[in-house]
Amino acid sequence: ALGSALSQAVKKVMKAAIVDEAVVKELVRDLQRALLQADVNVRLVLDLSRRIEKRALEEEPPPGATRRELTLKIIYDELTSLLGGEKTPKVDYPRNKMTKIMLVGIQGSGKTTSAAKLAWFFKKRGYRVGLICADNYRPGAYDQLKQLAEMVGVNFFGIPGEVPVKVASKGVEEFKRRGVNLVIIDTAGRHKSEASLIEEMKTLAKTINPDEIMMVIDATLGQQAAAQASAFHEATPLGSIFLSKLDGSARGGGALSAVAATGALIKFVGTGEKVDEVELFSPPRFVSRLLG
Amino acid sequence: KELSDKELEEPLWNLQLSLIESDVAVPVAEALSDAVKQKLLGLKVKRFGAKEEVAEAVRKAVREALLELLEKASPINLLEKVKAKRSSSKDPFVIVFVGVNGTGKTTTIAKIAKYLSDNGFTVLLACSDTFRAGALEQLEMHAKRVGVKVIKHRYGADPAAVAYDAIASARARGIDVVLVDTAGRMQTDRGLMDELRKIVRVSQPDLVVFVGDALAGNDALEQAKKFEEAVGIDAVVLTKVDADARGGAAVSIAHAIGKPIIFLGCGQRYEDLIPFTREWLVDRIMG
Ligand SMILES: Nc1nc2c(ncn2[C@@H]2O[C@H](COP(=O)(O)OP(=O)(O)OP(=O)(O)O)[C@@H](O)[C@H]2O)c(=O)[nH]1
Ligand SMILES: Nc1nc2c(ncn2[C@@H]2O[C@H](COP(=O)(O)OP(=O)(O)OP(=O)(O)O)[C@@H](O)[C@H]2O)c(=O)[nH]1
Ligand SMILES: [Mg+2]
Ligand SMILES: [Mg+2]
Repeated sequence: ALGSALSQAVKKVMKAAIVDEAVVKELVRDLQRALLQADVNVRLVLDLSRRIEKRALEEEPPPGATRRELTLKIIYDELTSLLGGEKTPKVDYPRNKMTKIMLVGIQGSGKTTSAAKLAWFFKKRGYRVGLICADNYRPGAYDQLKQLAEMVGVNFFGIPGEVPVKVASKGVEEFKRRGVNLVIIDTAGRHKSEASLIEEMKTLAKTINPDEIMMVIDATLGQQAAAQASAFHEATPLGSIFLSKLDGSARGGGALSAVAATGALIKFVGTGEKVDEVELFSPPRFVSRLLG
Repeated sequence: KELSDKELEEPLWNLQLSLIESDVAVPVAEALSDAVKQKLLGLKVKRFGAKEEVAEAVRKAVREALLELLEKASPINLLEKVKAKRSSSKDPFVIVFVGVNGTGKTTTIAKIAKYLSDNGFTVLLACSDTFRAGALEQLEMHAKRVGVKVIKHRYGADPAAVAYDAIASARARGIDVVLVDTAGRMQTDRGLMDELRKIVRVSQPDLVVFVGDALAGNDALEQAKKFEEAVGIDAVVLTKVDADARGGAAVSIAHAIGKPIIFLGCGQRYEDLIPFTREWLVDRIMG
């Protein structure tokens, strides 16, 4: 009788293991499709799902939890840890000296609008803010940032037609005189294949020596995100990411790929076209949106 | 022996991943994979070296499936269309440009204005983006550089009124083409899509051109679908192809709405506008 009880027990455990494995594999397949639809980098999706599947099959569900619940927890943990943890980013720059944030990114990603949003955000927190237009390339760039600066009610500096390094240096000097403690420098759009523009960005960063270089990434950015972010990071090390246009239908997987590729964490998200449509990044909210 | 489902599983999965890596939207990659599967099921292959033979058969079938997809859209020759209208009507040829924020609509309008005037047509621009900071100044600067006039009202004005005003002005002055610039908008914003419907209704355009970003991933599918549903798209321009984008967005858009891609934007200068060819896209996607 013990012999048959044993073989019954073994059969039951084996069956449970087979069911467990099927549950995990199905969840991981669903995860892959969700992340790919969210524009997460294909290589990253494969690496992540491989790691999650391994952990989900090897780890023991805590008492009372199912294999399925364990797998879901592992998915949440792996994604949040990629994003630098669950906490909201800290953005309490010093008030007794000047902090310079330089915005970079691909054409049309939302740099100029995001510059104004950051100005609004930090003005509300009591900083003396200044915006500098260091884009002498795009027609109307000066007017665009000037109009936004007036809307927000912050200091603005620009010299139409002047080269970026000169405008930025003069702007920083002028803002020092005015006691500005938070300077946001808007730059022209560029991508990794535009060698002279990448070179200009390097020169600008070298001359101005910003405290933080923030890359603005469009939530619709697809599989090129990791390569572009890496190229930007290699030219001018990225301190953080501003994820724009999250009010659309895009889930922002490109930004996740950029974080994984560069180590720069997402600090802000853009949730609309108006200057007050900006929020601090929330990893748990982003993860749940990513998973659809 | 004949190819079975089981043998095609891995090659088809790899196919889907490589299409997705080229920015083809996931549902479109799956549809293409199914099309390839239909072509290949039952295909006879030698027993030895079957893996390479299957991979080659898959490659050939994908190329066919992509070309078939792209052939569904009948091509548009812009110059011929404008010429035909000019010789048959007193009204200007009206093109309204639409798309989500930052895709390159305004820059594309400037490029097309230059293209049309280089080909002997007179062009008038309409600044129906009365919302975004710097929009009026941006289009004005482009107009000056290209040597065309622009009709603009003030920030906050009714975009449809600007278009109407420009079309009336073009008709009165015998101008051949009116290019209407609209504000970028999320296809998920009902109020803004209603506004766009009104602009298109008032303009009664000869062409509605959707301007899409080649760097967009899965969202390109959503954008094309929703804009097509809302106002109807006649042609597409895909921008920023110089940013190393593999071009899968073009496949997603073709799959979603079956309308022709008339130009590619390959840079920020006026001359960075190239005609679209199916072979170019298929070669690029196939790597
Ligand atoms: N809906 C929405 N639109 C946004 C957001 N951020 C920026 N935009 C819009 O995106 C478009 C491009 O924004 P810009 O600020 O001009 O982008 P940019 O990166 O400065 O562009 P370049 O300087 O040409 O490279 C504009 O229409 C903005 O209003 C956002 O969070 N949500
Ligand atoms: N590299 C590259 N940049 C482009 C291309 N087309 C447009 N751009 C750039 O993309 C940015 C945005 O272009 P806009 O023409 O302002 O885009 P838009 O769609 O009118 O933007 P909104 O009106 O704000 O929605 C500008 O910096 C352009 O120079 C292209 O084909 N290649
Ligand atoms: Mg800008
Ligand atoms: Mg525009």
